[in-house]
Amino acid sequence: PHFIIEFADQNDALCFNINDKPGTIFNLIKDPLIGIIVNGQTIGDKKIDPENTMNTYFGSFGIVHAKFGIRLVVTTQDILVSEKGKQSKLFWSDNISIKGSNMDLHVAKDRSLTVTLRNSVKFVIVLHKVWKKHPYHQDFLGFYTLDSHLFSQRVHGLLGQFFHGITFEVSDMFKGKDPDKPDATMFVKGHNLTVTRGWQKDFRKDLKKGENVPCWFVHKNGTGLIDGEIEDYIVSGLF
Amino acid sequence: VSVSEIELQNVKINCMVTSRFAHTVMTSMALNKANVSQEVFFDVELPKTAFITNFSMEINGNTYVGVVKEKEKAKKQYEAAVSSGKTAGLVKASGRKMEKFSVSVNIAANSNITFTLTFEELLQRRLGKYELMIRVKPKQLVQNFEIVADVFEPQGITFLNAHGTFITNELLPLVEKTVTDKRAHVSFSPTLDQQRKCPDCDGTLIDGDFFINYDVNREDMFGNIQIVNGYFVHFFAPADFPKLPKNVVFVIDRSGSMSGTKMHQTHEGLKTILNELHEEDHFGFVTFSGDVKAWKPSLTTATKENLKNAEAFVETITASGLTNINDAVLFAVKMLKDAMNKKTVPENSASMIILLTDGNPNEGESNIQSIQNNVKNAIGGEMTLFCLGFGYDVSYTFLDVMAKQNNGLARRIYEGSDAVVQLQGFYDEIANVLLSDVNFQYPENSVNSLTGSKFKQLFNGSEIVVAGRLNDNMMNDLPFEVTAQSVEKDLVFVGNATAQDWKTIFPDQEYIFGDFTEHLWAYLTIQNLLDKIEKGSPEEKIKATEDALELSLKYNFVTPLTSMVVTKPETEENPEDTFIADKLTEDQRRHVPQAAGVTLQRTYTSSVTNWVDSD
Repeated sequence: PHFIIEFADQNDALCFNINDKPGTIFNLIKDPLIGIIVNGQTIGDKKIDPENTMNTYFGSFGIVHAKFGIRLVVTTQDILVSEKGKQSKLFWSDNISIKGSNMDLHVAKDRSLTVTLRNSVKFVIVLHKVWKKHPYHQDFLGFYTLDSHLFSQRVHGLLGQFFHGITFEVSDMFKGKDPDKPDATMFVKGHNLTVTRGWQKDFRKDLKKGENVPCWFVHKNGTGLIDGEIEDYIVSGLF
Repeated sequence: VSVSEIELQNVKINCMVTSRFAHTVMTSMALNKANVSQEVFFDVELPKTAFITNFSMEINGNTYVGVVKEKEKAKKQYEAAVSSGKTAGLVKASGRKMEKFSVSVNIAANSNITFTLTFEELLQRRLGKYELMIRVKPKQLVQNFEIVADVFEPQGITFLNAHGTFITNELLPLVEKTVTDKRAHVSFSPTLDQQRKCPDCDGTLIDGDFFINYDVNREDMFGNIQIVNGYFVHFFAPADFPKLPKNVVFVIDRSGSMSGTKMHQTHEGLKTILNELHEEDHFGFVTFSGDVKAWKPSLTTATKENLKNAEAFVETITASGLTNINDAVLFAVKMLKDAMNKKTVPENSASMIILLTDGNPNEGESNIQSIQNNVKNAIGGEMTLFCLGFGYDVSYTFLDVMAKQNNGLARRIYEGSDAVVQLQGFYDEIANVLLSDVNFQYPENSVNSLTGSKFKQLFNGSEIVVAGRLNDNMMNDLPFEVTAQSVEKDLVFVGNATAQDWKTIFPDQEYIFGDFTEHLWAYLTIQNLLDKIEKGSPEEKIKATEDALELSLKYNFVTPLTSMVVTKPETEENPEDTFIADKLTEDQRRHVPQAAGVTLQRTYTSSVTNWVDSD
C-alpha cells in the first residue's frame, strides 16, 4: 500500500510504500487514551501479472472504539457494525446514512464509507472496485483520516504517529536517477535520508483517476521516517 | 552484432496477439569474449504501424530503461547535443513497411548484455487476413534462436499460415504450428548448425521476414464485441454481402516527372485495374499536367467494349508539363456529381476518385491548404478520395490529409519493379465496397471516449474496429446499433453484447497479456487523434495534440508526440551517453537517408530508473 502524509499548512506531503506478503495485518492507528485502534489487513492480486511484481493492497480494516463499545469490520464485500453487542451488516451496494449516539455512518453506494466517531475522529474508507472478471486484480480499500486533531499525544501506528505533525527539513536538492524526479536530503527524526520528489494519488474526489499529490518519497518501506521498522507494526488480528 | 569476438547467445522474439492486438518482445543477449571492451549493436526493424512501449539494456546486473517523455521536453533536455550538430534519434526509416531501431553500447571484456525491445500494434485486416510480420537479421549464428507467437482470438481462428522469406526446404519442418479453435501457437527454433548457410561457414540463413497470416470466424453479421475491464472493442467485418457497384474516376498525373518508367508502370497498372471492373461499374479518366483533360466528359459504363477503348486510351497518356492537382480533382468531382444528379449511376453505389501523382502542385492553385479546402468543399462528403503518391518527390502528408478529409486513405507507391503490383494491390483493397455509410451507435449514457464510429465504406476483406470506454467499469453488457447501406437495402443491426469470461475461453492459459483491450483502445484513440491533428481545425488540433500526448505518456507509447530517452551506462571514454528514440512521421521518413547509421548524443544525465509511480 501507498501511504501519504499531507501537511496542508506547509502545502507539502511525505509518502512511502509498505510492502510485505499478502495477509499481513498492520496497525495504522492506536490511541490508548481514547481507546481507538485501526488495523488493516493486506491482500495481493488474484494472480501475479507477469509484467509486474506482486502488489499488496488493503482488503479489510478493523476499527475499535473501546470506550463506546464500537467495532467495525470493513471488507471489500460488506461492513459489519457492532455496538455494545448489537450487530448489523451494511453493503457497499447500499446508499445509506445512519446517525447514532456515538457514531454516524454514511455509505455512498459502491464508493465510500464515512465514519464519524463522536468527539474523536472522522475517516473515510474508499472502495476501489475492480472488474470482476479481471485476470489479476481484485477489489481493495483505501483509508483516509479526515480529522485527527482530537487524538491524544500518545497516538501511534503507521499513520497515527504523524497526527500531531512531524518536523522535517529538505535540503540539497540534486539531480536524481530520473531527471524528472529530483532527489534531496531529508533530515527527519534524527536521520539524514535521501528522498525523491514524486507523487501519489488521492482518490477521495475522483475514484477512477485520483488526484496527484506531489510528495517526498521515502524509500525502503519508509525506513527512517517511521518509528522503528515495519515489523513493529504487524499485529496478529484485526482487533 | 558485427564483431566476431562477440557471441550472440540468445535471440528471442515473443509475440502475443490477443484479438488482433499484437504485443511483441524482442530480446537479444550477447557476450563479449574479447579481452578488451567492444561495441555491441542492437538493430531491430519493427512495423511502422507499431508503437514502441519499452526498451531496456541489462549490463552486468544493471538495467538501463528507456523513459517516454513529451517530445519537446526531451528535445529541450538534450538540445545541447542536438545543437552540436548530432542528429537525434534511434529510429530510422527502413524500406516500405518497417522502421529501424538501432542502439549501440560499449561493453567490458567478458561481460554480457541483454537488450529488450517491446512494441505494440493493431493488426489490420487486408484482403481477408491479418498479417504479423517479424523481420529477423541476426547477422551471425545465434546459440539460441527462437521465434514464438501465440495468437488468441475469441472469435475462433479460421486459418493460420506461418512462412518466412528465409525458410528453405530444410528449415521448413522447424516451423511448428498448432492451431486449435481459438488459439494458435507458432514456433521456429533452429539450432546453430541448422542456421548455417553451409556446413563449414559462419554465414547464417536467418535473414529476412517471418510472416504469420490468419483470419477469424465471422459468424455474426453485427460483428464481435469484447468487453474487458471498463473498455470495449467492436470488430465489424460481416461476410457474404454483395459488392456495391462503383463509380470511379481515375485522376492521373501526366506531368514531366512521370515520364519513363513511372508512366509505363502507370499504363500497366491501369490496364490491369480496368480488367477488374464489372459491368455494373462506371468509370472515367481525368489526366492532368498543367492542363486538365478528360477521356470522356462523363462517366462510362464498364462494358467490354468501353474497357477495350479505355485500355487504348491509357496507352496514349504521355508525360510532360507541370502539375495542376486542384483543377484535375475538381473536374473529377464534377463528373461524379453530374452522374449522380442525372441518375446515370445506380442509387446505391460507391463513388470514388483515385488520384495518382508523383509531385507537388505547381500550376493553377498551388497552395496546398487551399487545394485541400477546395476539394473538401467540392466533395462535401458525397464521395471518397484515395490518393497514391508515386515515389519520394511527392508531399505525402498533403495527399494523406486530403484523402482523410474525404473519408479515404493515401498510400505511397514505391518506385521499383513491382510498382504495378503495388498499384493493383491498393486497388484490390479499396475496389470492392460491401457497405457504405456504416455508423456505430452505443447508448450515450453508457460509453465515452469512443474512437471513430462513422465510416464511409467497408471494403471487402477489411475490418472496421471501434473501441471505447464504459462509464461503469463493472458493466458486462453493452447494447449497440449498427446502420449501413448495402446494395439492396438499408441495414440495421441491433444487439446486446456481453462480456466473456476469459477463464472459460482460454482455460489453460495462465496469462493473456493484461489490459490489452485498454491498450487497443489507447492505440486506436491515439491514431484517431493524430489524424485529427493533421486534418482538424486549429482548435481541434490543439485539443487533439493535448489528448494524444496525455495518452501516449500514460501508455508509454513512442508516438510522433513523444520520445523515448535511453541512457547508456558510463564508461571511461564516454562519461554519459543519451539517445532519443522518436516515432517518425511519413514526411520525416522521406528525408531520412535509407542507410543512415546510428549517431550518438552526449549529455550529462545519469541512468534512468522509475520507482515512485507504483500506481
